[in-house]
Amino acid sequence: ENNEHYQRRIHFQNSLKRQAFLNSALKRSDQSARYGINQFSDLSPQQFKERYLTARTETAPKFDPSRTGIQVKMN
Amino acid sequence: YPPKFDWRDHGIVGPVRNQESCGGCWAFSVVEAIETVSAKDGGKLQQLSVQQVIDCSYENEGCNGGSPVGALDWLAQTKLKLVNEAEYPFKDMAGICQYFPQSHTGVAVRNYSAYDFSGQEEVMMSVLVESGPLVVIVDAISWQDYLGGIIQHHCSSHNANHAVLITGYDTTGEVPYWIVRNSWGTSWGDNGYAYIKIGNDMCGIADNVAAVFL
Repeated sequence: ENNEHYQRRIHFQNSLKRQAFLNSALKRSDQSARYGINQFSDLSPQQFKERYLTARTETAPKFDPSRTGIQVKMN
Repeated sequence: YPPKFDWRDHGIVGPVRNQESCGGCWAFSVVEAIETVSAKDGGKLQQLSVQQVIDCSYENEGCNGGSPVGALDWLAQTKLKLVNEAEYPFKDMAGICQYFPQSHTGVAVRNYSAYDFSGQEEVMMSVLVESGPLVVIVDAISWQDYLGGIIQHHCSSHNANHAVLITGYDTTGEVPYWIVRNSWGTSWGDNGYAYIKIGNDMCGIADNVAAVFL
């Protein structure tokens, strides 16, 4: 069970189940997001998170057009 | 502002990059924004060095992660000039910061802004048109399996973890959406791009939004 190839196959099987769930959203249309096999399908969600979801956030102030120097044009 | 806008249509967005096994999305998003704003301001579109930011932005953690706003703050304070990608190429791992004299050709950040636009995505569109592409941090958990189409479900707004670049938007169809450039190569998503519904702070796209000024 520690075999890496075996683990990847398990992750891949789990990916297929997860993708089926994600594709089952209500009110699907031609424009709806599609989920399926890609280069990350043999990673577990935890591995994917650790490798690729590495951005840190800092709390940003709420945007107030009257207080910032940014020009805003509204139609 | 127009109902549909994309900085790619102005020919000033570079090709989609691939961060490979490096957790440096924070650096990719920032450098890509600087490239386009530099071209928008009259420079030529060139690929700038992501590796320089990964190696030299000491308050971040290289390929182990970092903050786009932290990187912008560091760039604005130090006025460090980002050199061309060819001079300091991407290595898929962090290394020792390579020094270039201030006389060396490069692009420096004058200033930046970072705001929470949740509930104000229409204003965010206007800022994108005026200022250039926007660096945002999203919850990309469900992006592991994304192939294309407009993300409208399965994306929380309370778990931001991945930095990307908004290059445009389209409100002409049934579902208005943001056009998002990712850094996971062209085989991911729609040739490296994702589309996110506008209006519900989907994936937390409006929570942490940064613009660059050169």
